[in-house]
Amino acid sequence: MAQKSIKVYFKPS
Amino acid sequence: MFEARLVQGALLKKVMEAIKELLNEASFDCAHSGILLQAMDNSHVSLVSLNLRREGFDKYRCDRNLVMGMNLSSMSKILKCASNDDIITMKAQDNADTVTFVFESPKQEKISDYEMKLTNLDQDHLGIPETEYSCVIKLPSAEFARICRDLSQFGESIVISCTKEGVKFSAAGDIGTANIKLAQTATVDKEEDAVMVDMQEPVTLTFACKYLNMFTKATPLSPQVCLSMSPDVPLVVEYKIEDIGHIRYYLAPRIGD
Repeated sequence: MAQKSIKVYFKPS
Repeated sequence: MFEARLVQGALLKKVMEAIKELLNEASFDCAHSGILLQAMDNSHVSLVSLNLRREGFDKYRCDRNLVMGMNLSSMSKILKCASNDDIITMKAQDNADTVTFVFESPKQEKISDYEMKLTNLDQDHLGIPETEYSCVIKLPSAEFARICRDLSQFGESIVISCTKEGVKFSAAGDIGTANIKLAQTATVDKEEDAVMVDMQEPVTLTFACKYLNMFTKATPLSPQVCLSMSPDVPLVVEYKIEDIGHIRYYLAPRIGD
């Protein structure tokens, strides 16, 4: 199963 | 000058246990309002967000904002030198390249100080939007730790499925399948024993056991844990830290086959 980076959901601020 | 004195020093020791497996290093952002830490694990699948409010400290001074990059393995070694009933003070000068930890025994007969070098960390700071989650589940933290541990024997993933009837944790693998269903509790003597489900719409998501198990290292911080889920967004696993703040873990769901 794949897993995206948390950065896909929360963008750098 | 930064100085934060915590009478319940054991809380800081527990916080360290709750993050050190997931993170090698992290920046402590110290400001007038308190201490914040946000960091991703090495593989960038999860995010830790720690908030310690100034009101939770019996003495707190932060003249100007300070970012202290700490190697958590080193910090952990130092905090292991503190007894559970010690009062812990963290302090640093403005623009300093070291932080000092002072441990006072309750009767003040033993006072130790440890100075640690700070490191410059170039870490991304992520914006976490305020979100209304479809399902918010509160359950005893020890129960959640037990479920994660038990289901990890069956596979690498845990499926969390929340409906109005309750919450179901499932795992499947070579040896077979496992399902643990928790119903919302009707009445409990102690609030911390309750299972509460607040559901707007049913949600089923799959998560890596490895990370869930690392999050449960925060269990000693709080008798309850709160899981928040919405379709296709990271799970939030939150432990309150008494009157001082909280630690939140965000974990990206697993997708596809």
